Amino acid sequence: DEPAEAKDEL
Amino acid sequence: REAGDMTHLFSIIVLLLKINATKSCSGVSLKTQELYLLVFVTRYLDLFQSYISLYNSCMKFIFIVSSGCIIGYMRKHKVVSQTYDAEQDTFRVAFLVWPSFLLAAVINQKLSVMEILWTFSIYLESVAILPQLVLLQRTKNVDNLTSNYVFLLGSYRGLYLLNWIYRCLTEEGYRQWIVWISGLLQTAIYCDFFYYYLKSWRKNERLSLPS
Repeated sequence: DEPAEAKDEL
Repeated sequence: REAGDMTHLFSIIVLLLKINATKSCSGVSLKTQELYLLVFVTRYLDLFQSYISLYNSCMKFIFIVSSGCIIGYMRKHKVVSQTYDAEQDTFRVAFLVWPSFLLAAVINQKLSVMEILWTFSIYLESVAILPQLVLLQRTKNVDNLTSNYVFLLGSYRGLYLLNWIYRCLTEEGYRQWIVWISGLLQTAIYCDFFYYYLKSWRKNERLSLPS
């Protein structure tokens, strides 16, 4: 399933 | 965001320079460094799982390795480790780690191990500077590199706040309340430090925090 949110920050 | 990442990177470089050049880690909290390592390790568990960009992967790698290096210096290096103020660095980190973990187990976006650890790292990061700030307050005549380190480390999340406002205005559906509230708390914790840092900077004096 999909991750909770795209973690594109550090 | 780029400015925030760079400030974060510079803070680490400044700290490594200070330790390496002066062969001393006086005024540096090992507890804060260990909390940061825990933050990076739990947040970047996805390093080998989900790829976002070469930039992201490199930065994650640098953050983990550099905080490991700093801890290695402070614990193992035969000259540097003797300059560590262990008697002053007495903050009880369990009071930060366990509440962060429990909060992450209750308030998160998704009930999974990776997600809870990621959320834990966000909560823990927001308070990880506290042992360092307490140590600074106990240290008379904080050296410039140490105060610059804390200033850069504090500025990084502050710059992220601007990035979040910008993204929120320009990207549809961009919301991350857990990160925002934690980032606000993290930056707020530094306010007092920023005030005295800028004051001493303007007067061209060494920083000393009132006890």
